[in-house]
Amino acid sequence: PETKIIKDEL
Amino acid sequence: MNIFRLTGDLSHLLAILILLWKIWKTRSCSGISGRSQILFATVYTARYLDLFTNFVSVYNSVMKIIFIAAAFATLYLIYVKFKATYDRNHDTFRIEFLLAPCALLALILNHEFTILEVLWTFSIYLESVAILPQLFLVSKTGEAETITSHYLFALGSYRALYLLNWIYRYYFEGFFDLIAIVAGIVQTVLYCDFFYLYITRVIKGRALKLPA
Repeated sequence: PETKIIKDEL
Repeated sequence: MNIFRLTGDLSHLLAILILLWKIWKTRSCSGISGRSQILFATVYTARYLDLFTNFVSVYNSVMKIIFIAAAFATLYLIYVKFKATYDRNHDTFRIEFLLAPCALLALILNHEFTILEVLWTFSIYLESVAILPQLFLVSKTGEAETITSHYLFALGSYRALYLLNWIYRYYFEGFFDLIAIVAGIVQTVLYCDFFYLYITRVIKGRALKLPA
């Protein structure tokens, strides 16, 4: 599985 | 955080405040597509549900609250307070033709099949086309008030700046989100002809009139 992308953008 | 994302967020905030200010000051939402604002409110609601589950930063949380509050305040101004000035006859873009495909695509093309992730993906796809009813309205009326063109310029610039932010983050942080990038490119491309008209006309002090 892809690395979890952290949602730090608006 | 980088300068592109910061100016992008501020440009986005500016756009939302310009719109609120225009409607409040002129006490009219003529030339504004209520349907686009419905789509934006849907985008922010679907995207910022994680507001309470995962805290990123004070800045992130404050901006999310402002965007959601401003989106619903705009809907209130358009559909309740100044609904007499709402241009119902020209604001006719069928938004169900945007909502359904975005929802379907979000269910098929996403990073992870969880509620929050699918809703986030839906909000990304929807945001890329949310401005279409507004651009459709401007093309139907053939013109836009100068303040409305400033709103559109700030709103279109925000995602263009985000594209630069993603280039920056790719090279310096190895950050890469194909879904956000592709949707961001589509979103920015939709503004291109408007950007051209804005640069060639509004900047020179002439009204934004689409060539008949």
